[in-house]
Amino acid sequence: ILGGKPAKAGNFPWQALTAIHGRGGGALLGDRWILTAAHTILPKGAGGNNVSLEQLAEEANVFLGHTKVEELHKMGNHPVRRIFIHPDYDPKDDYNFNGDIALLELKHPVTLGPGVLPICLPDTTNTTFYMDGHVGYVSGFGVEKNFISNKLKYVSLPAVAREKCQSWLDSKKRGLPMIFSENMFCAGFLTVKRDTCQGDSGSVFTVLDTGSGRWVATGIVSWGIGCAEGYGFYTKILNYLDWIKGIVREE
Amino acid sequence: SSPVPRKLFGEIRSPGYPKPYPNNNISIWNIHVPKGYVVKLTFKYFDLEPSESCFYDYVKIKADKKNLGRYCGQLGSTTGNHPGRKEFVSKGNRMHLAFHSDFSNEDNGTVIPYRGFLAYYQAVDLDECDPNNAVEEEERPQCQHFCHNYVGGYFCSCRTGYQLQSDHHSCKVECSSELFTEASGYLSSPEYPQPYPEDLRCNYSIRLPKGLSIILKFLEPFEIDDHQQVHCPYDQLKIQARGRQIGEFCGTESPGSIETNSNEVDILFLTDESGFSRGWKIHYTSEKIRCPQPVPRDQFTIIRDLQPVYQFQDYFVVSCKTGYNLMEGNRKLLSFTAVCQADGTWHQSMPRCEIVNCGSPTDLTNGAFIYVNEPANNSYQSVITYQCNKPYYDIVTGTGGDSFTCSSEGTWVDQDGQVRIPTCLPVCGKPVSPITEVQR
Repeated sequence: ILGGKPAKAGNFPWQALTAIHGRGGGALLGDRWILTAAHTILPKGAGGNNVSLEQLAEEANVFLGHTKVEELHKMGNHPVRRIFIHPDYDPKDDYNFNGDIALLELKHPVTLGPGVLPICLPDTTNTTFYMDGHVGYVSGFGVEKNFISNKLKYVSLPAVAREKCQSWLDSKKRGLPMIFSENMFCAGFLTVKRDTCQGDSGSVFTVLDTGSGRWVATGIVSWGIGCAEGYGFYTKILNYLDWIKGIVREE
Repeated sequence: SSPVPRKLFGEIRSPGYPKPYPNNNISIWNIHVPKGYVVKLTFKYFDLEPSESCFYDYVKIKADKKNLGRYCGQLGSTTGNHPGRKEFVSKGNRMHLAFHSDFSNEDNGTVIPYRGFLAYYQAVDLDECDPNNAVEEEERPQCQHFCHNYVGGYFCSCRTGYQLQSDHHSCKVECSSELFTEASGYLSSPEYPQPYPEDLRCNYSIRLPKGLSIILKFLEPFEIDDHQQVHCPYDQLKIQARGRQIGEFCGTESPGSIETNSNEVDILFLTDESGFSRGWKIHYTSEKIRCPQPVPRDQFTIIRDLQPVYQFQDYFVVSCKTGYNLMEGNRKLLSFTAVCQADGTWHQSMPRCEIVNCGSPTDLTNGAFIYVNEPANNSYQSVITYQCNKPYYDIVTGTGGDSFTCSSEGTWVDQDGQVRIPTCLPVCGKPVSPITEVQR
């Protein structure tokens, strides 16, 4: 998290710290599901690594319940029973993060409390959260000023209109042919140094639904070109509600 | 003289009958019927020479050493003694008939052919029991107690408590093993209400089927030799039921009515060598033995159709009020019936009713329950309410709500009668400490 603030205990009780292929983030759904980015489980450009999802589940580490990494580790790992990767996600396509969404089913339900609470999912009809300028908050244990953070940080970022996101992408001279699909949205600033960064992947972009008074996850930290050099790109959760509910209800 | 064969009937004819009888004839007939009968003789036809006092020709009839008459003449004759339709009956089983004809049957020089007689006799049963029929004092039937006549004979019997002796006439007290098996009856001391004999060892046994109880009711008078200071030293009336003595009586005060609660009763009457008391008499009856009136052990027990009296083979059914279980020890019963046995006891003892216990309510994951009413227990009609650990969980209930009551079936049920408990679901998006932006 660049340009953010330290989170206090209980600010983002849904925040999960993952350690699957390096540091990542996630969000608690209900009392036994972790919503995260698919690329934290199957990184792009990993080559011919043919580890099965069962083995990845066995080896995955998930931590919940604190804002300090050291304390999180002390509180213990939450074992993973199964991993669900969205079928649209292609780990071999380096430039297309479409379907960058995954669910981890914990072996044991967690007991909720002040430090561990789930995030809500958006209403299927509510698209206002993605409108240009709608502010949301992202938390994470990712990199800040080239150092990986040992404490949870958060930053507020506005959602950005799709055309602005695409326009900015097109203007990038690096030549990375990144795909901006309809299943994504971007948020952040072009010049203000506030952004998410490596290590924040999988954490959720949340907004406060003033109608219900609840915090709602609208996006998942997915990709960007550098950090704080422009907009960040997020998986649009609204488009994956059916997939999420289908897995959670069946399991 | 010819003996008449011992037949039950026959006829006797004058010599030559129906031809005129000869002169100078004496004929004798001894009619002898079997013992137990008497002879009854009638003349079918009688035609003898009439004479004054039957001096000339006659028929003389004798029986039981008595003359029954001397007869002669013709029907309608003024002299003589015609027997007509008269029946001659002996007292014994013999009758003697004698016919006598003189030297002629002339009347004024005319020979009249008198034909003689034709008589019929039959044996008629002698009622030996009628004292009027006794031939002689010593031959009178001497049944000491009862005489029973039958055709051709008789026999004697004795009163209760007496035994016919070998002479078949005399009766001696015999009461050592009197047995009564009828549902009711009478028994008394010998000779009652006359003074009872001495040296008695009487034993009267009443034996009825199991399940019946014998009731003894003493009638008046009641009189057994006694002593002012010593209890029953001379004569004793002992009553035993099932081998156990329930009383020893003497004196003049009647024991009244005794319920023995037994189907087997023995009454022993022992007398010494003297005394002049009138004895006793008992009317015994029986009824089905009774069982104790069933009494509930607690206020929750219901005895269906309670009867005022329970007797052998009666039964009662027990149930409990709603919310209570029938218990026998630690065992729950689905039903209970007790039957009154032949010995006057119930075949099962009364159960008790214990309040239904639903056990501890199911624990609610991420929640808890509280008892709503007092006392806080798991008994019938106790109420609990489930709650979730707020603010992290919210309760989701069925249509029956979050309150559960301990039902009469022993389960916790909601207001719709369902047993499924609520669920605690996570509350999303409500951090305890949400971020608060201050500076603007």
